[in-house]
Amino acid sequence: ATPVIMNAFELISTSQGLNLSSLFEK
Amino acid sequence: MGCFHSTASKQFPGHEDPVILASQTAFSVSEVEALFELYKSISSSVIDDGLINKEEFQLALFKNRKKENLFANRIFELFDVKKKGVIDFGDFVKSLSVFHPNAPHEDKIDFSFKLYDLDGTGFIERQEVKQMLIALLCESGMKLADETVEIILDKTFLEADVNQDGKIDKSEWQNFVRQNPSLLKIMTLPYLRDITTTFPSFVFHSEVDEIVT
Repeated sequence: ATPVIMNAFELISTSQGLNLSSLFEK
Repeated sequence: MGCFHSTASKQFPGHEDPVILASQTAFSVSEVEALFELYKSISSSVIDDGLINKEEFQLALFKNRKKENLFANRIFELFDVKKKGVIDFGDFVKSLSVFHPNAPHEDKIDFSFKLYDLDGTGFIERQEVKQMLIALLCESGMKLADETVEIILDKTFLEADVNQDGKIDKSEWQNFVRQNPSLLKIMTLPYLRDITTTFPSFVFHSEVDEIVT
């Protein structure tokens, strides 16, 4: 099977530092 | 109109009237007041000075004040609208407003472009994307050979950098996210729709005469 190469921004957007929802966790 | 501004502004430098903030953002007055409850808790977590410094921001994001993170730093820089090294309440509300489900799509595209344009040149350069990819790999403990990173960058720039000048400009970014809408998922926080139920105590601290929804 041909490996699927994700684009860089899809990968980067998985960073925890970009997940602002944790600001709302008490 | 009550005395919200006069009281809160003494303790919270840069505090702006919630009615005005609501008129400038995607939030209602009640939502701005609920955000103030969140803001108070974040801004007093390390130094109780009514402002959010980088350490407090990281603590709120990661529950760990020592965790340095390229992306959290970049978000902090963008939230620090007045470039004072701290986030005041007005900065906080206006920046978070971009993440509201009802915020204009164009604002989300603009913010995401600035986020990835690390050095603020007006272009997302290959070197910046490589730096972010390497930071992500470090953060997640993944190991990828440099050749693999270059393959990912080749593919990304082949798709996004339409004029092939080695950097992504604003209009190329707009086209790219139109073709890859999932890239804007991080720009919407569904939590913001429920902020008044998450922080109901705003009702007891409200200093506006009537809660406008």
